[in-house]
Amino acid sequence: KADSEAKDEL
Amino acid sequence: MNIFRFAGDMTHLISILVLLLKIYATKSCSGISLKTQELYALVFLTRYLDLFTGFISIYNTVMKLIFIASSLAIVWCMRVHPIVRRSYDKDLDTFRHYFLVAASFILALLLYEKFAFKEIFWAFSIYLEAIAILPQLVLLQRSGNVDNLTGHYVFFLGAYRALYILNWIYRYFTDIHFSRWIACVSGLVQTALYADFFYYYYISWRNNAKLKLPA
Repeated sequence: KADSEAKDEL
Repeated sequence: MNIFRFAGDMTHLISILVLLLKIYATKSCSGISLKTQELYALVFLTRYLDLFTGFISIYNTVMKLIFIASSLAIVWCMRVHPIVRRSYDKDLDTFRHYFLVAASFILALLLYEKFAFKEIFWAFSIYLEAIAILPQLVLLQRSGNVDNLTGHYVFFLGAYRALYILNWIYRYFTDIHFSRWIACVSGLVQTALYADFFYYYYISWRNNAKLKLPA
């Protein structure tokens, strides 16, 4: 779920 | 950060530089859809809401600032710049892009990762980016002959999203937490919209002829 928080893509 | 995503971001940046070059070098925006440029500015403004609240990396912040600044600068050029605005094909660029904004917003209210302000606007920006190119593609079909820089601009714009699809495939196999279905499906739709353009772009490159889209 960590990924959905930090929108690391532009 | 993987090579596909970095290449995608660089290709996206190149597309914007090519567009700025065309406008600056020819002092003309003929063949460019102002509506698509306005939609892109809206995409960046609604997607990068966390620009000042969150920090991911210098690269991430710098690229976000570049995308926001360049998209607003292009809209400004086409609306306000006394010389450039005269070459805007107002009577050809008639796509009702408000429907695209409304459809994307409604879809974002139905389909999102989490029902939160930033998440809804993020999903909205993803859906809107997928269809934002439509006014531009319609304008290309209507305006018949397409100048080289405009053709290259649209090509790089399509290539950037195609590279992002490779990035998602790569992350799917390497990053166990990776679950960005909204971005993936929307990105596939977005890239598919370029399919016929890519075909005619390839034909014009192979025959070394002017790019021409059938009306």
